[in-house]
Amino acid sequence: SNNFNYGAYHSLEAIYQEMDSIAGDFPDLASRVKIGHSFENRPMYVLKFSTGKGSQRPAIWLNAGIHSREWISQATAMWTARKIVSDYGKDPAITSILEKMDIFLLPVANPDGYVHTHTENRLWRKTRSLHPGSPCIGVDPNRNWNASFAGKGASGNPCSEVYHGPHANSEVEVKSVVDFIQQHGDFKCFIDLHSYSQLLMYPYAYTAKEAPDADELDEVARRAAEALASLSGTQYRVGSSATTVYQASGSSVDWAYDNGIKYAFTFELRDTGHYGFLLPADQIIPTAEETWLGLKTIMEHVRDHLY
Amino acid sequence: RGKFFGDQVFRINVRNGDEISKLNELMKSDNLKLNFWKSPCSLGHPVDVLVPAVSLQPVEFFLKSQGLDYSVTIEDLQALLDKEDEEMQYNKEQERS
Repeated sequence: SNNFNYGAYHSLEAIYQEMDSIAGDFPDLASRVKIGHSFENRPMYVLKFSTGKGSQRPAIWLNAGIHSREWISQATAMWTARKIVSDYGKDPAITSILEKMDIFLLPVANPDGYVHTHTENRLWRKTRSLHPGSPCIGVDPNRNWNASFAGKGASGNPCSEVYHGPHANSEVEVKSVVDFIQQHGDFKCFIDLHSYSQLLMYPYAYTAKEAPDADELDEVARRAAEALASLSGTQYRVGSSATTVYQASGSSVDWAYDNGIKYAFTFELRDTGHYGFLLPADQIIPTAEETWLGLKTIMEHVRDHLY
Repeated sequence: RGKFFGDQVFRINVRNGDEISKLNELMKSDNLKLNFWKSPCSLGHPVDVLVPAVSLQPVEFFLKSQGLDYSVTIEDLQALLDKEDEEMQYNKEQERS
């Protein structure tokens, strides 16, 4: 309905405008909700997709862009937002999911970092918070959650790329999401989108110990990876985060799982290394299209296994 | 804006625990200003590291002297960034028109 190009990378401002456009184009289905603000006082917006007309329903949280340089993550989230509103009423799967549940999509979980990648340093990963006594800036927002905080796989050095921050939820961006999810109280699924490695993982990241629901999560993740591969053959590896990549404490998905959100997954989108964080824009739509198949498989499972 | 002229990304294939330890040593050397895109963690997982132009020689020397297997996955990081920037500018102009 407008000239937003989903096959291109965009500034934060353009993304926020497009979120507003989606909400304006589909007022009965989508709304843009401010859930907080960043360290540098930029708003944090989610798109809420709901057919519940104000009633509280169980919900799914889709989180993207927590590491700012992983641009395919934010771009995939925006394509996904448009896909949800376009397919509602046409695709029986997404229609039935939204008849039962709400979906909340956060395309830019780290707005300051994202702006920094556009204006100063394309390869910035962390937030932009300041630390008294250190010349180094930012916290890794995926080490800042209250899940074995400051344990293995995170650093106490503010200059590290995996600095966990002074305390859990010290980053206002993380706290905004935590507060929103806790106030809502009925999230059943939390999915974090990252890049790059082509992995689909589930808790735990902070320990190699098996999660109580590991068998079910593994089965769902394998089906999701198969669905994803069915489009163009992109191969994903599946497993718990700690056993598939490395041990990392304070991650979003571990926090979600430990706080009762059983269906907690992390995607690492394309590619396998030739471009790293600089995935060319012509791969945005193919990546988003295949990811959608994986996301839909997970969301359908959640719909059919509400607890 | 940060520039990355002459910077390269290396992929290092880790074959055993000893090689992981060697790479952890490399990670600790602050003066090389390395940016590990994928850290040394476990076997079967390649390590990707952004090496600034000024550190290319010492890093290559280190990898070769330690017998570590590596390849260059991004030859010219700035060229890739310039291309990305051009595409974004082009896209903005298209939207305006």
